[in-house]
Amino acid sequence: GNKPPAKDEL
Amino acid sequence: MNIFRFLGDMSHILSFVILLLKITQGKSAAGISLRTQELYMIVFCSRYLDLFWNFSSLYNSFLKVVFIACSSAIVYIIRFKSPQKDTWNPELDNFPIQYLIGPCAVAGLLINQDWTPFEMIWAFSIYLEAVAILPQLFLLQKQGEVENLTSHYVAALGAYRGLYLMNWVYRYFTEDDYLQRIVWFAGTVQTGLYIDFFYHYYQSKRGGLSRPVKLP
Repeated sequence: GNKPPAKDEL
Repeated sequence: MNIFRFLGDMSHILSFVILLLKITQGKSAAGISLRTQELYMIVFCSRYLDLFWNFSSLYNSFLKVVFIACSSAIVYIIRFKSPQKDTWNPELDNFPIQYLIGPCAVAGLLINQDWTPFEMIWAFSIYLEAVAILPQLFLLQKQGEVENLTSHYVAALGAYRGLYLMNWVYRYFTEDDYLQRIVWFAGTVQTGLYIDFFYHYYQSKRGGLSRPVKLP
């Protein structure tokens, strides 16, 4: 599956 | 990073500063919901588990530690430290938070961005943050009038996620394939819960006089 979006927010 | 997200984080930090000042200098937690503070501690401790493997920026990692530390300190002070612990009224601050934690945990299991344990816990923390303010709003409703510092605390807290909404709109239009439906939905619900408070907060501060915020 596609990687979950990067967690770049708090 | 954009100005909306930066201001949102600053507003969030401001809310911590106001609350910590209030309970340490004012030596009282009257009007503050310990239940809400406990929910925030759960939110940050669960969401920031990735502190150990996801270094997207020093800024993020630093604030994750700050948020976990501050929310834990606030819960500790209100629960265990004298004289603040005696100013907490369990009869008034009695919102059944299990009815918030349970559904958010189920939602986190069912609706998340990937079927890994962390993604489920992360989604749980996003949903829980959206409703974590409810015990505080219920407490204010019961008391009718909101103490000045407390009103600024709730306003800063509401503004933080409201600014994040603007940040998501900005990112949606400036970045390609930026998609975060979970936080968009939860952030909208979270900010929506403050609308009634913001209305009364604005009315009370409009005249420039610091008339106390009255909730019907």
